[in-house]
Amino acid sequence: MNIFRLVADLMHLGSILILLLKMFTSRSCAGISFKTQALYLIVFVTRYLDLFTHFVSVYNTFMKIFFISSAGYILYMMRVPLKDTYNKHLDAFRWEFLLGGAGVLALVFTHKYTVIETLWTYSIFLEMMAILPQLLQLQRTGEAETITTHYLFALGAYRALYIVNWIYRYETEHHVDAISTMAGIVQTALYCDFFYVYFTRVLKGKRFKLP
Amino acid sequence: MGADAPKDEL
Repeated sequence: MNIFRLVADLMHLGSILILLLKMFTSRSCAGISFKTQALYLIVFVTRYLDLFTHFVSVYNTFMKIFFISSAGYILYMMRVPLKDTYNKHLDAFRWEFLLGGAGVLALVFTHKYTVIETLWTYSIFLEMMAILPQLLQLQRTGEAETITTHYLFALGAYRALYIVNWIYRYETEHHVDAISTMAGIVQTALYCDFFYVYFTRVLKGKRFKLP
Repeated sequence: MGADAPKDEL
């Protein structure tokens, strides 16, 4: 564990808390893509199957359980108590392509053809693209509530810090995983446009509005 | 490296 990874994980945890705070305070899930949230649940479940086979640390186990259960809870919130505030028409990304595309990539690139390893690779490629329905929704509406942009910023910062963590690990431990590094770089790149608007508008106290 | 490396990241 290094400081970059620790801060990244805490940003990830923080992003989920911000999203829950948004839902609780506004009693609404407007602006949030159900598809992106559902993809994250699939990502966590397929990646953390090793909870049953491979113990890393109490921290690691706690975080895995938190990510799976919070993702499930967010879907429940969007489907049950906040159902009426969800706008299906804005959440129009064809996510079948993401689910299928990640499957093809996992079968081509997995390190080993075992069920757990292939599902792990699937989760990496699915996470790489899981934010796309949310970004499409943002593009369609052209603006977002400030708290939603803080959620997205924390999520993007978590990914960016993982890249710094991999550089650090390569230098200090000569540890590198080609699949997670490549997918992580693509995933972070998807946030570039968002980061630009966030830094130039939201942090200056203005509303998030696409040009 | 790769599959033989312990998966210690989240």
